[in-house]
Amino acid sequence: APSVSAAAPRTTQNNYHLAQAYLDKYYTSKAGPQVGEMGAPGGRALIKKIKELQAFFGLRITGKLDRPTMDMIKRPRCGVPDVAN
Amino acid sequence: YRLFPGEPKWKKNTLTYRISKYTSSMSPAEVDKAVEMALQAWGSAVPLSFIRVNSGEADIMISFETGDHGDSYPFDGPRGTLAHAFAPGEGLGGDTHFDNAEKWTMGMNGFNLFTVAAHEFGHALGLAHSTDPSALMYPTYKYQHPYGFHLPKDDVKGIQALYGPRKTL
Repeated sequence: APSVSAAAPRTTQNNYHLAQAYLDKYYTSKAGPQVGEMGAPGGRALIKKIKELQAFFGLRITGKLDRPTMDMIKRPRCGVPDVAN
Repeated sequence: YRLFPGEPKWKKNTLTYRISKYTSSMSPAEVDKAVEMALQAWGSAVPLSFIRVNSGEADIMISFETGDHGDSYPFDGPRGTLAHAFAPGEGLGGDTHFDNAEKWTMGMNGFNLFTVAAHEFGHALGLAHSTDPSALMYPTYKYQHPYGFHLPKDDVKGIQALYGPRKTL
């Protein structure tokens, strides 16, 4: 049982980094927010981008990296950003 | 549908394209066919025609690239990002790159090149991503059968907003 619990946090961390990279790539315009605005992980800017992604894909807008959002992030896709760039 | 900021479009009705680098997972003839069918999908809806050239610069330069290939948008290996294209314009404008780390195919045992090429050429002609899940310009991969393919309504509206409808005789 302990090994299971050890695996869960790692998966969450992997998902977090995957989501961060995805949002940086597809939901940041090149003119881009100032680094300060990005703030600490899980900051307001990140939640705002998660909501933008959920709105774009018609998902329930929770601002959280829930299962439907992570499933969408893991789908193969086009490399052009979804927000104006 | 969505257009790019400033609504860039080609100011001419005949565009040239050139496939400058191929992939090892399909024969050159298959790549040529998939690209031709993908361009024709858009050409059937608007008064645009596409001429293939085999040397020099073309409006739409097409190539299979790996990792960092010099345009500030590095590819990421298998899955993830499959391809990208640039909005109409000089230089890189219209150019379309496919991630050579993917397994490309004419069928369904990999990523169907027609499907991805048709989507990317939408960008090369001026369309951004659509929020309509049934649209070809929806950002995530969804297999489209190349033969008998018709552009979904959302994509027809988008491309005709830029170039007007193709006049039927």
